Amino acid sequence: DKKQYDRDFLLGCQFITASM
Amino acid sequence: PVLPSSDEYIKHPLQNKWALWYFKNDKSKSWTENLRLISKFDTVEDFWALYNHIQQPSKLGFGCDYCLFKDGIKPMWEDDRNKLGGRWLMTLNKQQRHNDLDRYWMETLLCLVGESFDESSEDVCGAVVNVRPKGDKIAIWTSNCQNRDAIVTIGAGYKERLCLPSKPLISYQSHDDTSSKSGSTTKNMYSV
Repeated sequence: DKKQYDRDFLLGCQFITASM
Repeated sequence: PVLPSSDEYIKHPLQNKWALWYFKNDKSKSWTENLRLISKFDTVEDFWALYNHIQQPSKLGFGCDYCLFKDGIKPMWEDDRNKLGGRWLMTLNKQQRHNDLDRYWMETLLCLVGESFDESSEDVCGAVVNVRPKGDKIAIWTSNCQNRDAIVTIGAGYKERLCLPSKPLISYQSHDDTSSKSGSTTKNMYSV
């Protein structure tokens, strides 16, 4: 599967700190 | 206790690993000495960790560049994955440094890491922003200037993503034509 991410999803991750 | 779902633990993997390069024009050094690899990433979270940590293009000095390329492709014409290719080039006027440059560059990065051009994203090698006194430039580099369908798909999608008006057109130029030009203009192979 090609890993594609739309703009809104990417922007939503901007200030989320990954848990790992 | 309620445990978070596994989605909250796992970083979101990107289709490609990417390398961010920085070029600073120091005339006492060679072009390649002035080009430095900043970092590589292959997840959404690591992309933002890097993006949030570095200066926006509008804060860079004149003569500086950022280049984001797929891992293994150097941001230069001579690289095997670039030498047959070219670039969609967007030139900005001086006023746009304050109004548009940083936003356009971020959208460009999101197009790349998010693989926004569907199958045509495979033709993308990287993107470059040049900060220059006469006007800044942003370009998306692709691997083969003869791949008309992929190139036009990328150009049209890019223009739509940046919400650019239909005019003026943006143009695609081969690296071969750019590197061998004798005057100030380069032949446009495609326009959208």
